[in-house]
Amino acid sequence: ARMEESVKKTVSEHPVVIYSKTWCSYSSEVKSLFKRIGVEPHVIELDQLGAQGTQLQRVLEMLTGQSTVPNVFIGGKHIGGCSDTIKLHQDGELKKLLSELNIT
Amino acid sequence: ARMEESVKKTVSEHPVVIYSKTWCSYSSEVKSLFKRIGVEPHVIELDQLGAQGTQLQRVLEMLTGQSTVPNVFIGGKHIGGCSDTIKLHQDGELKKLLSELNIT
Ligand SMILES: N[C@@H](CCC(=O)N[C@@H](CS)C(=O)NCC(=O)O)C(=O)O
Ligand SMILES: N[C@@H](CCC(=O)N[C@@H](CS)C(=O)NCC(=O)O)C(=O)O
Ligand code: FES
Repeated sequence: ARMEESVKKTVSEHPVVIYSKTWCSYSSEVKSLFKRIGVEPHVIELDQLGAQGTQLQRVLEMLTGQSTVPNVFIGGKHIGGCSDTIKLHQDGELKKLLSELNIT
Repeated sequence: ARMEESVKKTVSEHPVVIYSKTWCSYSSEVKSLFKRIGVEPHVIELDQLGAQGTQLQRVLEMLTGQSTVPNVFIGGKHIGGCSDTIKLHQDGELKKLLSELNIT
């Protein structure tokens, strides 16, 4: 419950949040995508948080239905993973979403 | 030394060898690429081998200079990772290489 609250707080406080793992290329791809379009994401590296990271990943699955990384939130809303985010960008929807939220 | 020999044996006995991790999307991508072109790769899932897997990954780094997964061998020759293999395929070089070795 406390972790759940902490996730909700994090995604409401930062326009773009990525739950990631440092060794994961899909996570790297999505991090650099945002940087390429001029947005600085708030990144949480789950593998650097030990047991807490494992718990956090479980809480995210509970909240979003997604058990994998990267797990992306924009404007507090769950977006999905790497493929979802890239597809959104290819459809022109990502920039649209970010500008509607005055993120970029 | 024994693990080094085991790697050399494995890559000489199987036309396509992929050192992989079960949770890794880059590893999944390269495994499915080969299946798509009709080649059954010999896959070693490093994360399923416990401490041996960690050692194996170190030995591969020693042998190939590559510390990451997926680590791909064709005809006993070190090819590279996911991006390298995909690029080879996009250049038409992958199928060429496989047919030269009578793999497909
Ligand atoms: N299609 C998904 C794939 C997500 C996925 O399979 N992620 C892997 C890492 S690449 C994962 O979370 N594996 C389990 C883990 O690391 O706990 C995406 O584009 O994000
Ligand atoms: N560009 C390389 C990236 C390889 C890479 O960074 N692999 C990651 C997993 S996606 C890795 O091995 N991380 C360290 C580890 O898992 O031990 C490729 O295309 O294969
Ligand atoms: S761990 Fe390899 S792509 Fe995520």
